[in-house]
Formats: sequence, structure tokens, C-alpha cells
Amino acid sequence: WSAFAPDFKELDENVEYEERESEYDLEDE
Amino acid sequence: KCSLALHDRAPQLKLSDDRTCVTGEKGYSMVRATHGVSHGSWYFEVTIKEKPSNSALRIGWAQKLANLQAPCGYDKFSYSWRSRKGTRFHDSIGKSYSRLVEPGTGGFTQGDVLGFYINLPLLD
Amino acid sequence: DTCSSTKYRHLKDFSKSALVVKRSPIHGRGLYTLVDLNQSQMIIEYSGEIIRNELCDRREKFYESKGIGCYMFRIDEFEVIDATTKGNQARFINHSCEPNCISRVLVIGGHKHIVIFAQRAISRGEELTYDYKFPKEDVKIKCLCKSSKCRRYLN
Repeated sequence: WSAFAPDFKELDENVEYEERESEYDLEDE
Repeated sequence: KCSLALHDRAPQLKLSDDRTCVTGEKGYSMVRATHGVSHGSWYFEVTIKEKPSNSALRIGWAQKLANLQAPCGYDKFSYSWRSRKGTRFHDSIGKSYSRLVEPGTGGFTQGDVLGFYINLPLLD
Repeated sequence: DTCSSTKYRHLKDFSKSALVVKRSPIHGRGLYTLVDLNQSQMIIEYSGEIIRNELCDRREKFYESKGIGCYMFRIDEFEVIDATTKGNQARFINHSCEPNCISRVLVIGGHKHIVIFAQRAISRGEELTYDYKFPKEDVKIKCLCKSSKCRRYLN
């Protein structure tokens, strides 16, 4: 079934997302 | 005495016993001071005691409604200055502000003393 | 508690062997059980990427802009599980207004986990469903569960 979702990764357990420094930014001049 | 507020912060931030130091890890989050200002001119200074090379800091002024689970400068209720490249942020929009000479990084870093001034209209 | 921790340890292996993803009459694909399940039995964890609440809206807009269906499950007011690009079979469980499963947040080893339990005895071959409990919104999403207690809209 995972073949139907491109770039999908099957997990055995939760992974914590590592936020980038600019994660919350809309624009950065 | 103005210090960092134990009950006005993102819970994952660590405060020192005397509440003059804060340490964070992973994603951005915010702590506010115990005292706020509403009118007139005010100024405060902070010293960057420690700043690992892969870390970043955003510091400035925030209103009561500013989201604590986001960096300072994320929404309309806060304004910040970033250690990386010295960018200023408000409402998640970054603009060039300062370029202190710092090899490879710009902005400010460990050992620097930062000053923050605000000028608010006096009440009638 | 100790009982939940013990049951949770075996959950991964159980869910991989006892459940299967197949086409669903409710919507797209659904999750089906290959074995009979008892009431209150632990079935599967809804696993994925743990993200902070503030990233939810941005991610949802991003997925919509790419035409990707969004699979998210709220843990609490601070964190959400995003199973859109990383997750397991639990992401395929469809909503029903008359569900046979419920979700619970278990704290095991200091970490929070969303676990799906059987609300009643479930027979082999049945599709698993739970109540998504979407908050009310102005723009409505039609419910396709076709149950007798259908509320017509997911939100």
C-alpha cells in the first residue's frame, strides 16, 4: 500500500520532527 | 525585580534558579519577563552567555497574546532580532537589520551584550 | 500503567500480522482486521511524525497546494501526529459516525502514543472505523460513512 503514496516512509514508531531554524518564517529578506 | 517568568513561558524551556538565564533546545519557543511596559521609554540588556555553533536565538519585545510555542517575531504580537545574520522579524517576515562582523555567521553570538529599547506613546 | 505498557510492546507485531489495507466502500482505502477482535482490545498505534501544533496549519496548506491528502491526528493542545508522509497503516482508518473503534492517548515511558482500541467485539473481515471528532467549521466536509447514525458532515 505504501507504493501508492510517493515519497512515503513506513514507520514502526513515532519520530519527532526536527524543526529547521527558519521553520516558522514566511519571508526572509 | 524583573526576571524571566516561570509561569509565562513554553514549558520545555529551562530557567536558572535565579530566573535570569534561559536555555532552550530543538525548535524555537519563548519566555517572557515578569514585568511588562505599557507607555513611555524603556530599555533592557542581555548577555549571551553560551551559544553553540549550530544554535540560534531570537529576542525582542512581545505582547501578552504572542504565541509562546513559536519564535519571538512569529506573529503580530512580537518583534525580534535574530542571532543568525542579524535579521529582524515581525509576523514571520524577516528583514535585514544588522550585520555585525562575525566570521561565517553575521548577527550576534556568545559574549555579546544586546540592548533593546522601546518607545511607546505616553497616556493622555 | 504496567498492563498497557506490556500490551503496547506487542502491538507492533500484532497490528502488522492481523490488519490489512484494502479498498473501502466508505472512502478510498480502509483498514480491515484479519482476526476477531475483543472489546477493549488494543489494535494499532497511529504513528507518524510528531509536530508542534503551530506547524499544523502551514503543513495542511502545503499539502493542499500539492494535492496531497492530509493525515493528521491531534495528541493534545501542544502536539499533533502527522502521518501524511511518514506513518503506518493506521492512517487508512476511515471515519464513521457509528464506529467500532476508539482512540486513546497512552503515556508509555514518558512518551505519548495514540492507540486505537476496539469499542466492541469486531469480527474478522470488518473494516475498522473511529469517530474523527472534527471541530465544527463553516466549510463542511461530507460524511460518507452511510451509517444509521450518520451526522452528514465530518465537521
